[in-house]
Amino acid sequence: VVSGHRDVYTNHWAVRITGGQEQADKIAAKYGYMNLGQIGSLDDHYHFRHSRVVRRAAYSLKGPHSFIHMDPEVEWAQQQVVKPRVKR
Amino acid sequence: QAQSDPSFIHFNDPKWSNMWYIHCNDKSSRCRSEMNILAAWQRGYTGKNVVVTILDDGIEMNHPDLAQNYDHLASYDVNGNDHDPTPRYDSRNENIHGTRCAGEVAAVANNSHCIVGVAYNAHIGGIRMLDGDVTDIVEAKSLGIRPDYIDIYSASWGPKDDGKTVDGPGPLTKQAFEQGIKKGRKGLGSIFVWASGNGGRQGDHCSCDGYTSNIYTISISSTTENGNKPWYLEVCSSIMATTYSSGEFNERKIVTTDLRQHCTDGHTGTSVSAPIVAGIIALVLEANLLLTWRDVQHLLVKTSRPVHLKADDWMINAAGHTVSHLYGFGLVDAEAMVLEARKWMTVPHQHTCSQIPERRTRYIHAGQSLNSSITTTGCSEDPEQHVDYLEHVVVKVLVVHPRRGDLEINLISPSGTRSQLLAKRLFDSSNEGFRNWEFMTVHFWGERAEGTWTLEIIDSPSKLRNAEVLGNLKEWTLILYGTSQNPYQPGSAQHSHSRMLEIPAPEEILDGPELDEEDEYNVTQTSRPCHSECGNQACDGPKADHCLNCVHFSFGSLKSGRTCVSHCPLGYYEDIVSRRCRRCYKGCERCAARSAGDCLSCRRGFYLNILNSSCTDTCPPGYFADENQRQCLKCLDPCMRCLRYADRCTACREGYSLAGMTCVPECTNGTFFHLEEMTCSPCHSSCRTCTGPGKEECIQCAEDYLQQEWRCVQTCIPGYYSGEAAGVPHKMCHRCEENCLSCSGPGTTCTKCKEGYSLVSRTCIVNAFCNNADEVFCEMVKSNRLCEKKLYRQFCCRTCLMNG
Repeated sequence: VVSGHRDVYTNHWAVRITGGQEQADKIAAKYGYMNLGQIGSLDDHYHFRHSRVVRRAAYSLKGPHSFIHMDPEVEWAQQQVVKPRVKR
Repeated sequence: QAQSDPSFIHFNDPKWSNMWYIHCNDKSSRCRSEMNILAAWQRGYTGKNVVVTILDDGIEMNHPDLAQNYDHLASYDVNGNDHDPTPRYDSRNENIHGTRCAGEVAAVANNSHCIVGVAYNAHIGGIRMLDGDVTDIVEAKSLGIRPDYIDIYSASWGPKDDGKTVDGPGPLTKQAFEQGIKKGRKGLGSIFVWASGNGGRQGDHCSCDGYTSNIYTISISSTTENGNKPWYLEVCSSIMATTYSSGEFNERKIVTTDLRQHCTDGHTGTSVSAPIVAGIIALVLEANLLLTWRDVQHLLVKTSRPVHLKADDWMINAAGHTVSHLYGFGLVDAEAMVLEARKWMTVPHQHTCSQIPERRTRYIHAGQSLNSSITTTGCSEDPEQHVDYLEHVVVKVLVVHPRRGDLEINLISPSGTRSQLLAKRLFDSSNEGFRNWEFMTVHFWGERAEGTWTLEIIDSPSKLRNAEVLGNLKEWTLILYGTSQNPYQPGSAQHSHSRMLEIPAPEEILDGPELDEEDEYNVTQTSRPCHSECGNQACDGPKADHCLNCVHFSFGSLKSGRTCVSHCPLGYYEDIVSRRCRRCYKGCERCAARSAGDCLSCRRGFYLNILNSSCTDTCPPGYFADENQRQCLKCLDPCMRCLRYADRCTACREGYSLAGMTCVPECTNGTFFHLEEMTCSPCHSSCRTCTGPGKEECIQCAEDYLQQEWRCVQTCIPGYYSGEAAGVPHKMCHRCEENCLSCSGPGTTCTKCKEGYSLVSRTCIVNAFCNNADEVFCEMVKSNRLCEKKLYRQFCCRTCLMNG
């Protein structure tokens, strides 16, 4: 629990995969993710979602989808957590 | 006429007369309107062709005061993943924020609706991204929407302002900021404007907000009509400037557009300050569309003024700028900015100089203060990093401490200016400390970088604490941003078109002139002494470029001006025979002669290939480009290819395979690579391949085993059936349908139900819905084949429908 705030894990991932969209699609399919496309103008960064992972969890749940973190084609992967943001 | 007659501009918008922050003509009241927006309009600047977008909860594009300026190309719905950023309407009116901010920027003028925007002819869009789960991806996507079309992104939100949160942009969002700065606006850099924070009452400090303390965002605070500190205002050292906003109950408020096509003066908070400055920057970009993101920040520093803003911490830094932790360099001045912008010369390239004091842990004792100093030359030894004139200064700290809110952190510059990076925060009792947190200050803007910098950490316990538990400063890094030349000096390199009189700084020389054949100077003898670098043939003046010949080396050409030097600058080598500086080969920074294979070191962006002493922008296979040494260094075996570091592999030699960026021996099936032991160790017997020895670390299952979630079993547990699995050679245990204990496959194939459920047509029905009126009676009904009758079926549901 960080300063009163507990992370909420989503079923969205950010990944960095070189080799283009097809390569990203291949990796996504391999672990059961859906590739929602490049993240804005960040080259090689893709937005994945896993339909078999709960949408909001207090912990980062392990399972076959976790193997993506070890795939050598995946340079970096980050499960998305909900960031509390307030309007000013 | 426009200048002299302030009433020259009058709009029919109903709230025009309430907009004291733009104009105040009634001489009776003591009103002051020092942002000089009207004066900028009177000079013809209204934001034409400039594109602004609001990152928030959406924009009501059909609002009568927005519709005419609304730009769908500057809009997107990240929450809904479509092109319509219309806010979600709900009974609590939660999503009013974006529409209110949008109106401050570009509400249409003279349309008999509500208000007039600061840049009432600008294009305005909205990016709906707060109305849902806000993640790093959501923020990064929002900041990267059409960076070549949108000029200014305005945001009035951030981490909680509760006085105990330390939070900021995630890795993707940081990259999105950098991407926008590097590539946005066709390389001029996107402009990011941020509202500094509403945590004043909670004693919050906006240095704990990573968005406002990011060097790429312009952090804006608020003041009231009379120049008072609004109750909600947070302080910090990264605030660049301030605007009027709503404040105390007895002072006038800001009027804004509102959701459902309304208009309101009910808004309070620092939110409006960001869009107001975004609107003013739109006026400035109209005056000079070629301003870079740093030019805009320089203009704010140069033109903002303290005027009647009340603060007890106004100070004048060594560059003569007046600055405060509350208001930055003061109230923005739209007219002064557009006037400066018209004649602005882009500032020189940004340089970055990082310095880390010697690494040693320094304990922080309760009730005492710790000082840690570092003396820097401003990286003058490296022309590409040399910072002489400061812009932003960042201090990255790694501090462990039992109660973070007890800390105050100050930074003192070589000129003696003191900037408070962090004040105590009463509500912050976290024992997390600061982990590589970056504090930023703009208070040293324009000062010289060279000299001793002192970081001061004061620990004053606000509550009883265990005195034995000490905090400690594990590490800190000083990061100086700025330029190697005076950005405002007309004589500095990028301004002057006259001949180079002094020896220009090395980085200008690397692309310097080719040598020309030497011409004899036709000069008259002078009686005054020549420059020390002149040879025995006298000179035509006192300087090194007046010599007739040189003691050491001559450099330059007739066109660009030739001079005598003791040593040749970077990019040139000393030709002893002709005693001239001759240019090295492209990419070389130092060389022994002029051919490609004579390089001794390389320029930034090139790397010395030690195999042939040449400078290349890419290294041969098996080598990686080391940024610090600017050399191609060998990858560490068994890396075949590596990236940035010798052991960050991207390809391995025979017999090894990549795990992440590490080459691990290819272990045969049934074994895995044990990182600690660096050997192949056996998997669990149920695994065919695995990531470790445990039965829960299988990747693929052994022969005759089934994958049950992330284990391999010989038979599926109750409630599961075995079936094929896509993409893996073994079978998997798939879950039967709800409340079924055993089944033969997917769908209604149940053969046994959970307690409390009955099996009906191979599916499980909860007993409460299917019971018997009387067991004996129903047995009789069944034996007399009366179940076909609907009436009997209802009385004897379980007996008649069960097919067990």
